[in-house]
Amino acid sequence: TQPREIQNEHVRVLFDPLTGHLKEIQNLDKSISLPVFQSFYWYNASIGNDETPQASGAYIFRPNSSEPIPISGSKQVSTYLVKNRLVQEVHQNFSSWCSQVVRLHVGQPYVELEWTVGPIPVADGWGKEIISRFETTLQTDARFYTDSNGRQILERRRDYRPTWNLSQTEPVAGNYYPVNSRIFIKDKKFQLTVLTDRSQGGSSIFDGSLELMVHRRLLYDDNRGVGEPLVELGANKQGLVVRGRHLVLLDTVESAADQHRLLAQELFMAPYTVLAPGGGPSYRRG
Amino acid sequence: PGDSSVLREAVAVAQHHDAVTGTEKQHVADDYARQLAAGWESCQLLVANALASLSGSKENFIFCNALNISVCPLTEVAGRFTVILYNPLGRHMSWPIRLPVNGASYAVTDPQGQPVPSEVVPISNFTHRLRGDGSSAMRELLFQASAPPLGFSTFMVSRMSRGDPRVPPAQTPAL
Repeated sequence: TQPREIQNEHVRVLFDPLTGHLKEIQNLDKSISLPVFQSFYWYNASIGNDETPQASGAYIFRPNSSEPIPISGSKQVSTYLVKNRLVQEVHQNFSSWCSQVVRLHVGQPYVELEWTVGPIPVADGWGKEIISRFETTLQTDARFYTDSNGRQILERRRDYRPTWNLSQTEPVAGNYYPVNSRIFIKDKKFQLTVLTDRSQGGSSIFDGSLELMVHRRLLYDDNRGVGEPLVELGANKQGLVVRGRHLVLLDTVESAADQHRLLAQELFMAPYTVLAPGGGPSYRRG
Repeated sequence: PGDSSVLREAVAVAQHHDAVTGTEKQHVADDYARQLAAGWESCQLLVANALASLSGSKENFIFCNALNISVCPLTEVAGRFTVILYNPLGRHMSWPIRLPVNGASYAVTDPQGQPVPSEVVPISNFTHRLRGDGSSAMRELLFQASAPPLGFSTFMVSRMSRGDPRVPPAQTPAL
């Protein structure tokens, strides 16, 4: 039996009891419910094709298909639920190298997704670019929003550039944009915002969806100058394992910025912990 | 003596577009990482000096760089330790603290000596796999800590033994 929900005083997260995937987020303060399916996929890195010999590499993201492949091949995710007073978590295992903890701390008005990805297997000869994708019912009209190098939030439109007529030749890569701290989608009423803990690439490949690239491991050089494939190895000579967090906010369009601006500050300038053995030092109030 | 210039230089070097975007050669990536690690090590001394100066006592301050994968040799073995939380924001902050531990129950007190609600939760299997033999902790101590704007808070943590009147009734996590 898979877990059905976790909840604190602000948010409820529902899971599909059959597949274990996240399936709905509810903002209890505003009585908002939004179906949200979230899972991990990989794009198969291009090694070049008839149109152009361009391979995916350090500089260039170029999948060989617009359809990413689900990491949980059977479409079922094994899960484990931990419910306590201060935290409720669902641990999701997508594969031997991809997992996630969906977490609600007491008092927090957002959902925390802590993902762990890697080492990406490449023994099959395919470079892989891993994404976390959110699918919702929001009517987004080909629009999504990303921050731009830590500056203003910019509207992005799929297959469109505001200052020239675009002939789109790369339906996925041509719609990817830098995400430095946040990406969001919205309709006339509601907004789904995802805050990142590091710079990533992100997009909305179809209406109501939002995705972020969390890791990649490639086997070919893209011939743009670096001269080697992006196949970084860890200390144990395997591919790198990365762990990061996405914070997910669901709110009305009018009040979403009140939440994501403050939360992004907290993420960017997070408190730092120092430890000392024993009783440690005492501090005067001053 | 602590020195922040080592980290300043490392961060300055890492402003190069190859470092920002990850388009550098592997041996250059390794060197960026080496410089940043050396810079942070030097800054840790600086922070420890500042804390010692503020408290008026020289302590053995510990910086656990691998807390994101639940590795911290001090909290895994110590029966009593102090958590110092620095808040770089200009407003009051409340933040969840997770520390790897091996005990079953702990008492946490805030800077005023008041008890802080805490609990011990299991570490995920993913984290166990990730750490390899880098840590023995099976659980994490979790509590909500708060800190003033641009300031520190200190929290005392002590492991409780069975029969301790402060031990809360055991809670069985729903599995």
